Parts: sequence; C-alpha cells; structure tokens
Amino acid sequence: QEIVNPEAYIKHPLQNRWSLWFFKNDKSKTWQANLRLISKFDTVEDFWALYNHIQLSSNLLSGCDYSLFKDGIEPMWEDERNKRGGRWLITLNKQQRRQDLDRFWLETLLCLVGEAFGDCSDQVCGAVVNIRTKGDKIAVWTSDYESRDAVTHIGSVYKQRLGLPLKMTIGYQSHADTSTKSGSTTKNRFVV
Amino acid sequence: GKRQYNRDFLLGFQFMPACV
Repeated sequence: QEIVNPEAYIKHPLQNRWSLWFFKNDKSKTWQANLRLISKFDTVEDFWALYNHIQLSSNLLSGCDYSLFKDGIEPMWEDERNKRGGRWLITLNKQQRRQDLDRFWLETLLCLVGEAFGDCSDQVCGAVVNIRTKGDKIAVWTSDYESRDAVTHIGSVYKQRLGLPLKMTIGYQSHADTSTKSGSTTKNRFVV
Repeated sequence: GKRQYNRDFLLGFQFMPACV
C-alpha cells in the first residue's frame, strides 16, 4: 500500500476567492465596456498559474489597469462594498516603472491573497495598478474610510511590506472625496 | 482562523510544478 503525502496533491486554499480584472482604455467604448474579468482563483497554486501567465504591469500600454478584488466586489467606486471606502495610494514617478512597479504590485498581491493585515484584512476590498504616462499608481482599496484603526493598521503594514522609507508618507483618500474633487489632488484622510 | 500566508511561503510556490 502506498501512502501519499497530501501536500503533494492538495492545493493550498486561500481565505478568499479573488477576481483579476483588466482595463484597457478604448475611448470609443464606455468605461464599463473597457473592463474585463480575466479569471478567478482561490488557491495559492492557481494564483501563481495566473500571475505567471499574464504580462507584467510594466509591459502594459498606458491607460491600462489590473485590479484584483475579492469575488463579488466590482473594481469601481459604485460597488456596495467600495462606496463608503477609500484607498491607500502609492504614486510612482517615471523612473519607478522600471525600478519598483512590478515588485510593488507583486508585493501588493501577496499582501491581499496572504491576508497580511490580520483581522483588518476583512476590510480590504482589492487593489488596483494604473499604468499612466504621467506616472503609474498602485492602490489598496478598503471598505470603510471611517474605520480609523483598521485603515491605519492596513496602511502601516502595507508601507512596511513595500519597504518604503520611514520618512516617506503615503496617504489614504476616501472614494467619495476622489469622485467629487475639483482639482487634481484629493485630501488625505490619513497618512502613515 | 484565517488562512494567512506570509510572503516567503507564497513565493515558494511560484515555480512549483502544477498540481494534477
């Protein structure tokens, strides 16, 4: 009789099922029509199968986004789980596309699928990377901008995981403020 | 409890042969 080690054939389940979305900027179509669901996964192995199969963020055309959200949450402000939320925003300069973009995005994905924020991970909705000529952006979206303790815990763990210097600060903005702003900057609700 | 996986554990699976 052969005894098989379950580690050899059972995939490692994640806490959540995740959906990866792709946005391609085609000005002849509506914003929603440009957004496509690529795939869903709920194991460590299936996460890597997808990640290893798709283009790195730094190879995408300007105007494209990847979004990774918990199953059932759409990557838009209007979703019920997002509309009272906000995002920790990382803005990158042009040099950082080559130096930092891909490793920051992978680290962001690992924080999400690995539930790196402990109990506060329940407030994480997803993350988005925007590829833009004027500067790329990465953001972690959470569900409630008024949950100060959870939001700041998520921000400080995230900043540490990205290896950002202590003297550098990152800001958290509510989607309500971002969607109603008049200028190019949105006020920070929190900074870490 | 929550299924939490740290980065090194997750990275260890990046190039594992696929499960069948």
